Amino acid sequence: NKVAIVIHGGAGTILPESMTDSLRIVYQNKLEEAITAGHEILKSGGSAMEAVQKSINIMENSPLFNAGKGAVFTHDEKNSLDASIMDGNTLNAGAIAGVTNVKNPINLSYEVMINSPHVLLSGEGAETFAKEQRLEIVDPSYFFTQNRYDALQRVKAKEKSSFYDPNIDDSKYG
Amino acid sequence: TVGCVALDENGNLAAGTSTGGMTNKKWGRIGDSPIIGAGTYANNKTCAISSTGWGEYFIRGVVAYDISAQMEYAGKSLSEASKNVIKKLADLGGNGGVIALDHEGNISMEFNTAGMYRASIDAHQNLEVKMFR
Repeated sequence: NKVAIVIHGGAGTILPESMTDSLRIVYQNKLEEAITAGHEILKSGGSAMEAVQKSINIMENSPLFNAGKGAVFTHDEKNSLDASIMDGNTLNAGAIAGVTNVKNPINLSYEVMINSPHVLLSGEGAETFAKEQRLEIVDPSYFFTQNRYDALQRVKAKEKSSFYDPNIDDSKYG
Repeated sequence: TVGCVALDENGNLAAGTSTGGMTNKKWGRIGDSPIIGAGTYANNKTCAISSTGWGEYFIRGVVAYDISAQMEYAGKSLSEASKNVIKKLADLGGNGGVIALDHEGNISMEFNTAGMYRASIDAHQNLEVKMFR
């Protein structure tokens, strides 16, 4: 009857100049909030699927991470969101890609898994499916954050693409 | 990118990953996060995985499934399989990391970058929050 949970909030080369002591505490607190929420579900007998969604929702709703609110910008200055989820018991899975108006993409991937015969939905079709499943739809401007927008302008000026969260990456350009 | 893997009291594993992708991406580029087997995978016989990093390399390496396959078919431990896969990722020229949890509650958090935001609560309820190596 063991329960356990692990989360991540992205990887890269964390810039010392952008990681002040106070910012580090902000990240640590949000990570602790996210994992504790998932762990509470597990402790109270909830499922691993529920715990995964709850912990990810907290990080999606935070501008600190490159997911949901706080997502990086595309070349066209939009936020395009991807997510997936998998159930280890049934090997069932759901995924979505290129979504611009679903507040919590991980919840949409779950709906794809349980309420469709498909595994991966993309773009407008995925957004239509989200509405049909009565998930929370937001104006795309909800995802705007100034630091991500500024990061896009910096990357555009270099005519490069960044593969990581610009706050924690200083070198990985393709 | 954010991700989570969990083991519940019924012995069921689950994995999830959510991302905004990469800054300045064009042409409808999709990374590994929504690709089952590349960025996300879960199997009660083995483990649950969520990945973060340079998506193209995680797709080419079928990274998440590879960890599970090494455990299922080669009898590797979670730690061994995760280390093997991150080394393979580096050999291919990619970088990033994975969080992994097996069906016994063992945890692995491997990455080949300078840092990865991460946190875990193990089967003994020990909380760990880390950012750097």
